[in-house]
Amino acid sequence: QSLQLSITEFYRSS
Amino acid sequence: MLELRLVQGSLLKKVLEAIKDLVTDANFDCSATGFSLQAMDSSHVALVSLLLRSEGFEHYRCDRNISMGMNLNNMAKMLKCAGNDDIITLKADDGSDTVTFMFESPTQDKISDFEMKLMDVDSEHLGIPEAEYHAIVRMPSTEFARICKDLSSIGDTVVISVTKEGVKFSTSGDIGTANVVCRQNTTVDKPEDATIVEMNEPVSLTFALRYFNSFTKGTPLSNTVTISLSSELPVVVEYKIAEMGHLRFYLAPKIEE
Repeated sequence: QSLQLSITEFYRSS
Repeated sequence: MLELRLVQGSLLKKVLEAIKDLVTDANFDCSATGFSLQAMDSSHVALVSLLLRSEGFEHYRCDRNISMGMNLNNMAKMLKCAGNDDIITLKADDGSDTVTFMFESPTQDKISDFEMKLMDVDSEHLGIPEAEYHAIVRMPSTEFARICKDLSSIGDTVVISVTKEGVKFSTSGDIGTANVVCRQNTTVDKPEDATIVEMNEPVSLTFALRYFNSFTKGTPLSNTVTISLSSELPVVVEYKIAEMGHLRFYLAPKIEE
């Protein structure tokens, strides 16, 4: 089973 | 006051066709640098980043930084009314809740204007730092689109692996498995037909194919596509927009639980 990561886990709010 | 005149209006039509299925509503930001957009898809798995530099416009007037919220489907509907050879001008007055798209035929014998209502779009702007990627693959954009389409008929996810042998796209599903290997190939007649694999470190990542298929709607923007991969970062799929900027798609990977 694979887990889809979210883009917000990599880049922070600017 | 905002007034942007784009002689090659088809570029804006192509941009909208490329992003309207991934993102519903977005803010277009206009500054001295250019006309840009950053938006995530509704599930926050993918991110779109567009830049059309001010120098690429024949006329570019942006008195102050402005952010215009638009429904991309509605914007695409309006831009579909422009001919492929039309010059497109975007106009907005300060404080106005509308934007006007003006289309001029190349011979100036037909001039249309379409006014669209702006909307408030709540969006989170992410800072994307410059990064060193483990591998960068440049290949013909039609080839990449073909691979994504072919693999999605077999499976739901794609494993992209870059080694010194080249780049491998793999999938598996109920009916079987598929592997497509593209080797570096620079001995082509036209530079845009080349496949170039720059690898600092081998890398292998898993992604949902349906997003890649959505990204390949950017294919009409550029003959080539650049795929940048690092093991700790989202993949970047970039279509350069000639003389003007780029359309980049970022996609977070899938990991084994």
